[in-house]
Amino acid sequence: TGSVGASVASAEQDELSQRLAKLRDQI
Amino acid sequence: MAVPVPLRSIQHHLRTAQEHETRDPVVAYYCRLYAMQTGMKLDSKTPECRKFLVKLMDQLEVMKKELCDHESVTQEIVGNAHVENYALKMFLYADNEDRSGRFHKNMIKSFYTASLLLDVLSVFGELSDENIQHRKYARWKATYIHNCLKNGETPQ
Repeated sequence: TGSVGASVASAEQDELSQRLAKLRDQI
Repeated sequence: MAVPVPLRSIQHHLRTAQEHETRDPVVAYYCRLYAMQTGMKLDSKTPECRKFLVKLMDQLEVMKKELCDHESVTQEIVGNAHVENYALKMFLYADNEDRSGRFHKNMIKSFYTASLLLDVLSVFGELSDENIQHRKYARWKATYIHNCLKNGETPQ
């Protein structure tokens, strides 16, 4: 459960970073 | 949404964004962008902070679409100049009031808002030495004059 939870949180953080980069036209 | 405790240091920047929603939407946009960027560094792991940051990102994406015809938003180099000029205008207004011996809430607020907008400039890269000095001075002046007025003293 711990590793699945951490994996989901990490994926969500990556999504947030991607959205920020897209917002700033960095990708 | 209430700002989660781990993200409290961006609260005033978000308030500045709200205050500029209609007055200057470009400033509002970059205040939120700064809050987003800083918030992600502070805490994007705990569920409460993540939920808050996701909503903030939703807001930023909507703003960017609405402001798509503003060069200051589509080109960050133009945005940088816009925010810097605005911060300097606020600073100079407050500074002029200070030097003229006119101490009041508006000029305290202008000093403080100028310091927050100088924080926001870090979204574009490292602050210049001049802006670092202006920020420190403006923040100190806002606190100093506020405390003087609270204690019934005349600021120097």
